Amino acid sequence: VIEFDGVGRTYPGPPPVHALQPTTLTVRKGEFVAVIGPSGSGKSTFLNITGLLDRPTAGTYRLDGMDVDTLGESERTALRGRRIGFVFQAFHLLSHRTAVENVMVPMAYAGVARRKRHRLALETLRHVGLGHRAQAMSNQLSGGERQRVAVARALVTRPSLLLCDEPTGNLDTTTAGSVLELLDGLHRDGQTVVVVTHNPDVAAHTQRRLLIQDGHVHETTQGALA
Amino acid sequence: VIEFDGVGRTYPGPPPVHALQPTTLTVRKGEFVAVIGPSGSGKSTFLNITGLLDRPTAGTYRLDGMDVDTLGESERTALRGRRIGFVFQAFHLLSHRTAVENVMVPMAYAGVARRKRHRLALETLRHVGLGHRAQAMSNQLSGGERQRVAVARALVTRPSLLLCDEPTGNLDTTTAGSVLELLDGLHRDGQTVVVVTHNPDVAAHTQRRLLIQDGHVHETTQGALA
Ligand SMILES: Nc1ncnc2c1ncn2[C@@H]1O[C@H](COP(=O)(O)OP(=O)(O)OP(=O)(O)O)[C@@H](O)[C@H]1O
Ligand SMILES: Nc1ncnc2c1ncn2[C@@H]1O[C@H](COP(=O)(O)OP(=O)(O)OP(=O)(O)O)[C@@H](O)[C@H]1O
Ligand SMILES: [Mg+2]
Ligand SMILES: [Mg+2]
Repeated sequence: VIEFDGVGRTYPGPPPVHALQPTTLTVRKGEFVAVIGPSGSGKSTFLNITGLLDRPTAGTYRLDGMDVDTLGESERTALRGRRIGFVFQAFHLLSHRTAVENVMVPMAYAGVARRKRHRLALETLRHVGLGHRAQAMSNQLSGGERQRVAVARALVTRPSLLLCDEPTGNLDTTTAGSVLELLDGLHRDGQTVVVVTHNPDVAAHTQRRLLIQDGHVHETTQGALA
Repeated sequence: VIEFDGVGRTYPGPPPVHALQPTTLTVRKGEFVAVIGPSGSGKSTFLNITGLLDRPTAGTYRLDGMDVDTLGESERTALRGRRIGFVFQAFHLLSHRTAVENVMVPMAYAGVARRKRHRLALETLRHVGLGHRAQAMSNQLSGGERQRVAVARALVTRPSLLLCDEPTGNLDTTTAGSVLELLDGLHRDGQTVVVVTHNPDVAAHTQRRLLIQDGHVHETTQGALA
C-alpha cells in the first residue's frame, strides 16, 4: 500500500537539512510497522510524507499504487481524508472545541449524520478512557488527555491506513498499553498501522521495525534502541 | 524549600475539577524527587503551583519559607525568574526565535552580558546534543529537539529549584539518558530537582517518589506504575 521509490526529503534551511535520504521500501496492506530511531533522525519526516502532509524532494511515493506526488493539493487532501488517520506528535487539536467536537472532525466530510458522528466520537473517547472529559474544552485537558483525544480522532473513521507519531509519549505505562490495544484492534480488522515510537514496549509489539538514523532507513529485528 | 500546607486546586470548569486534593508535604533543599501517576491525575497541576505558575484554591504554599500566595504577580514573576527553572510539558518555545535565542531568554533579566549569555546558551545546547542546531528556528526542529531546547532553557541559569514536566516524553532511550545525566549534574551541585515523569528509568533514578492518583498525593517506594 505504501511504496517509496528513492524517496528523500531535504529541508532548504539554510543550512540544508537532509532529513530523509533516498529510500526505497514497501509496506503491504495489513502490516503493523514500528519506526524507531534517535531524536532528530527523520521519523516524523518519513511519516509526514507517507501521510501526504509533505512532499518528497527526491523520488516517487505511491499510495495504493497511485503516484500521489502528481496529484494537486485538493486531491491529496481528499485522499488523506478518506484513507488516512494521523496522530500528530504535537496533537494539533482545536483548542476552543471540546474533546468530542475534536474527535468528530474527520467524519464531517464523510456524509455521516451529526447524531451518529457524535455517538461514534463519544464511543471512541471512552475507548481511550476519556468518556468523562468528552465535554471539556481541549485547552483544559492534561497533556496525556490531549494526546488521547488526538488518538481517538485518528481512529474514529477506522481508517485503512493509520499513522501515529509517538502516540504514547505523554502517557503512563497502563494508559499507553490501552492505546496499544486500540492500535491492535484496528490491525486485527485488516488495516495497516505505522507507529513512530520511542517506547520499547510498542516497538517490541509490532511484526516489523524500521530504524531511522541520520535520515537512513534500515530494516531491523532489534526491538528498540539500547 | 517547598512546603505544601493543605494545598489544593479546583478548576471551576464547569463542571468543577478537583485536580489536586488538599496536600501537606515538604521537599527539602537538595532533594531529587520524581512525581508519577496516571495521565490526568494532577501532576502538572502540582508542578505548576510549585513553580508559581498557578495559585492554589485551598491551603498555603511556602517557597523558601515565604508565603508566596500573598505576593503580587510581579513579585511572583521576579521570584520565579531568579530561583526556578521550568521545563513545560508542551515546551512553550518562541517559535520564531532560534534554539540559542530561546535558551538565552532566562538570563536576560539577570544582568548577564549578551556575549556571555550566548556562550552559556550554546554550551547548554551542546550538553543536550543540539550544538549543531543552535541557529535553527525552533519551529524547524523535531519534537524531541524542541523538548531538549526546553530542557536547556530551564538549566542554563543553574536554578536552585528545577521543575521538569515530563522532560523525556519525546526522546529515545539514549537521549533521555543524557537528559537524566544533566538533571543529576544539577542535583550534585546541591540544587533541588522535581521531575514529573512517565518514564520508569527516571522514576527509578531518584531518591524519593510521589505518586499522584485522582489528585491525591502519596509517598511511594514503588519505582513506577505497573
Ligand atoms: N484549565 C483546566 N480547566 C479544567 N480542568 C483542567 C484544567 N487543566 C487540567 N484540568 C484537568 O485536571 C486534571 C489534572 O490535570 P493535570 O494536567 O494536572 O494532569 P497530569 O497528571 O499532568 O496528566 P498527564 O500525565 O496527562 O500530563 C485532569 O482531569 C485535567 O483534565
Ligand atoms: N521545517 C524544517 N526545516 C528545517 N529542518 C527541519 C524541519 N523539520 C525538521 N527538520 C530537521 O530535520 C531532522 C529530522 O526531523 P524529524 O522531525 O523528522 O525528526 P524525528 O526523528 O521525528 O525526531 P524526534 O524523535 O525528536 O521527534 C531534524 O534534524 C530536524 O531538526
Ligand atoms: Mg518526530
Ligand atoms: Mg501533565
